[in-house]
Amino acid sequence: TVSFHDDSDEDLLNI
Amino acid sequence: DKATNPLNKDLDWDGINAFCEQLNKELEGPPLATRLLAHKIQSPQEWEAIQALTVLESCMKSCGKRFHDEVGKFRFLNELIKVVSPKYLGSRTPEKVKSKILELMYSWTLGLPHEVKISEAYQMLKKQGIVKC
Repeated sequence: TVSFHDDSDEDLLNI
Repeated sequence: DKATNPLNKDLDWDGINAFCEQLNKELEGPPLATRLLAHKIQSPQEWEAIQALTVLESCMKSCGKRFHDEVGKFRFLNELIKVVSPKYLGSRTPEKVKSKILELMYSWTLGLPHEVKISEAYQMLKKQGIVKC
């Protein structure tokens, strides 16, 4: 489950 | 379900407004909403994708920072990028869906300039020639 305080993110997809 | 069920062939604005209100109320509302909408925006059924994009557009207008921040993450933006990119889903996606995604992203670069990842993603699409005008 995603935490309410989740500030994590992925990298921008390069196409 | 009312807002995003593709069997509903007309937009249900009461349902859409209720969806936006609910996602504001729930702690996990924004990540849950973005995951649901991303999945539907990637649907090969044009209506399902357009419907979900309309819900996304409406919620971006009426919801606050928590939702803007979630949409403004690459985690969600990457899912939109996949729909417009020929390397992923772009070849089988109707032009209407791709155009709406690019229009929404452009509008957010103007209306939400502090969501820098949206601008970064949009600039990348321009550089790659996905944004034609």
